[in-house]
Amino acid sequence: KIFQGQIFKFFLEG
Amino acid sequence: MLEARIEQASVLKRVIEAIKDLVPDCNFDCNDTGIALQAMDNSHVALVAMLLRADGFSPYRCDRNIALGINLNSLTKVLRCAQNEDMITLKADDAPDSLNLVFENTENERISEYDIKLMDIDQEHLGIPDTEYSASITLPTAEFQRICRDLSQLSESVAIEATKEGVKFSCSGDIGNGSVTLRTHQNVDKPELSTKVDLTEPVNLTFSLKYLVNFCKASSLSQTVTLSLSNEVPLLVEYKMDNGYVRFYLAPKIDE
Repeated sequence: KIFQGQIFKFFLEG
Repeated sequence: MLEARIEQASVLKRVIEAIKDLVPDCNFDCNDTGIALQAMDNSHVALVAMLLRADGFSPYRCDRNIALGINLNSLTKVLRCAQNEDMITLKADDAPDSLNLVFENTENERISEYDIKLMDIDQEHLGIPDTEYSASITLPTAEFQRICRDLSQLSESVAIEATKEGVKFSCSGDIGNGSVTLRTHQNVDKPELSTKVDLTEPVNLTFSLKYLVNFCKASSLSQTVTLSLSNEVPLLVEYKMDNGYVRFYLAPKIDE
């Protein structure tokens, strides 16, 4: 199944 | 204090219209460079970043950082009282509990004045890294809107695949599947109708159509929109204005 990511995870980790 | 006058009410109306459904309450951060906003939607899947640069206002004065916590539905109600061609002056104190808006129509010498109560909004501010995207696609705003609207009839999500030749939007759902391909092309007479792909490597990512359809509410801001993609990072959808931008970031769907 495809799950939508949460945006803040990308930016905090990015 | 803040004092900022914008020549055309329609600019502010269109910006607020573009973002109000995604981020109903948000802080407008005012400083000497202009008025900025960054906010996540409630589900934390999308992020809106907006900038209205100081040089888009005349005059513009803001000597210290002021955060204006605004309910955008309230602001919309007040902006409806302005005509598109009115000049709008925004005024706020250094530690404001309200925002003052004056609408002026030079033709019929009509001046109207409103105050909106401000809110304390505790907003998490994210650092958005400068990203070199694998693909940047510039296409007509109306085309992007149509694709999102059409494909959302069939599916909840869309795969965006960028190659040298162009960009393919495809989806599949219960009733079947569909796709729209735009080949790279240049319209010499009307450059805003061109489709351009800047690519360092091919990308294929999947996104929620519900959000993309929502982003298209910014369509009146610009004739073209730029989609920037890299594998496993959020999509950037950017609407550029003469003196600023509205950017939407959307987390990709991930196989688990």
